[in-house]
Amino acid sequence: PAALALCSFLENHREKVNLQGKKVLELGAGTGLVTIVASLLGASVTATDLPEVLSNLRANVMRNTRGRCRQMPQVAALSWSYNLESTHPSSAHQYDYVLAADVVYHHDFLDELLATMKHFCKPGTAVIWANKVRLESDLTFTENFKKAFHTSLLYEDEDMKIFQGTCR
Amino acid sequence: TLIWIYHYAGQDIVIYES
Repeated sequence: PAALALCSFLENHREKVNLQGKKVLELGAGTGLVTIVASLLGASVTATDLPEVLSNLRANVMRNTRGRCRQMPQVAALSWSYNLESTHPSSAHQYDYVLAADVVYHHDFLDELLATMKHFCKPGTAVIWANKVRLESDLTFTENFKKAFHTSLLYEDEDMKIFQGTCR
Repeated sequence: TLIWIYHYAGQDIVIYES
């Protein structure tokens, strides 16, 4: 559901989030919808998720972007971790946007997710995170997100929220 | 643009109109 909300937001608020020609990383890309829409909006996107979902992700992304995008999206494995510097050194990446939808639910890697968001967020990067916020664990993550980043609420509809975070 | 998404390979199609 948050992926749908984020895609709709990105399509309808291009003056707020202009993806044209921007470098984008998606965390927990899952089925790939956000990556596909961001690519159609002109971004150069790298979609990441766990290795076991990449074949379906790649198939969805290729099927929906081939011949429709200036920059074909890339698909890569990425496990959320505290220690990304060894595998993804900060000197080797600079993203304009880090996108994440439906990544906060009942799982044991919320701290690693936040560490991953922080790792890829540099000055000039905006982390845009869309999620339904309902459970206690969701609220805790939201508080930690606000502590980690300068945070603004881009969109809200009942439980559905889209936050933007930039470097502190 | 119609976007066709498989949730899991070959099952549960979601269609999103961009």
